[in-house]
Amino acid sequence: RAAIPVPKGSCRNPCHRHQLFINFRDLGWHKWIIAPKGFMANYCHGDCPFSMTTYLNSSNYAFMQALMHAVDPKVPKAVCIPTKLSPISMLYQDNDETVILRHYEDMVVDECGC
Amino acid sequence: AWGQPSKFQEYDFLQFLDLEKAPSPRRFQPVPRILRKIFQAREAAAAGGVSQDFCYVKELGVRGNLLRLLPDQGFFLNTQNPSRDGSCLQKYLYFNLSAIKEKGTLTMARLTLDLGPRSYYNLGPEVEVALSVAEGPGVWGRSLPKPGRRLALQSVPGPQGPLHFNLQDVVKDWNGNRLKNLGLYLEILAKGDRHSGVNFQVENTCDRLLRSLRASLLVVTLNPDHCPSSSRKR
Repeated sequence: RAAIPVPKGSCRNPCHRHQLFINFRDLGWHKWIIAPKGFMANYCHGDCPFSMTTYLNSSNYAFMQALMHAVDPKVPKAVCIPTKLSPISMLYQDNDETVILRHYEDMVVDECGC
Repeated sequence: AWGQPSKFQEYDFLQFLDLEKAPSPRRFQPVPRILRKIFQAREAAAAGGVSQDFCYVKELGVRGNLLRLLPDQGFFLNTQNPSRDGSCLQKYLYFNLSAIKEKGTLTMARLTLDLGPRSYYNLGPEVEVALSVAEGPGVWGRSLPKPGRRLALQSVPGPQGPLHFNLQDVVKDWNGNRLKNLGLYLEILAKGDRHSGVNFQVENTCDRLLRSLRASLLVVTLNPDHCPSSSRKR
């Protein structure tokens, strides 16, 4: 489905993945997180209009919601969300001077969809 | 302008990391080699797009998603010259397990005793390492800890390199009842020529051990919420 080209002009801002680098220094967490310094978390943003649901890695549910929104605007639009996430490892230190390596699920957005 | 996350939001996320508040360590500890190796291997695999099971620690051969390297908070009991029987040092080892309170299964507890750097020039006499559960009030009382139940007795050709001891059962026992964690009693003997008394080589070995001995406890736990068993996986 990803190989199917999105029709041009049908949506100005289709749902897709955007780059977002989370720098732990910006959060003040560099004081206790040893590594990584940050990571590419990414995020999903964009529209999921009915005309595009076939192209945008959409769930059947998103298709139905977009269809209902087209019929009845009170029904919210389908939303652009992560459809595939991956974990990261973090090395940090607690107040007891213990060094900890921990793996956290669902930290990086790999794919987006409607 | 960049805003700071509200304390409330930060607290929520730190809870997700199993932290009550953001740690504020006075200084960074050196990252242990084993943790650095695992971290780097995972980063390299992620960069290469290789799918990984984050609930299995390939390098240690155990399941787990959280690895802690606890520093030894004990102290030397005897730093005098070696006795006639070659007894080099007695050390009380203590590991604060209070941080290990999250829901999880202990899958590994490995004590590492680093006897010093490996070197061809430092080959000393054979050393005997005796590890026991400590008895007595230990750090909490006035009297000094004594050796209790023997856990391991190992002879090594010289005081160099790391020695590993599986302490999973002991740590499980301590976790079941925190009052049981009275620490460990370590004794190291250097086996010199007993007929000529304490010789120079033994003294030299003991001095080196006193300076370079490091102990740490690697604890691996598996949180079933984050690591469902394979049968529960989709």
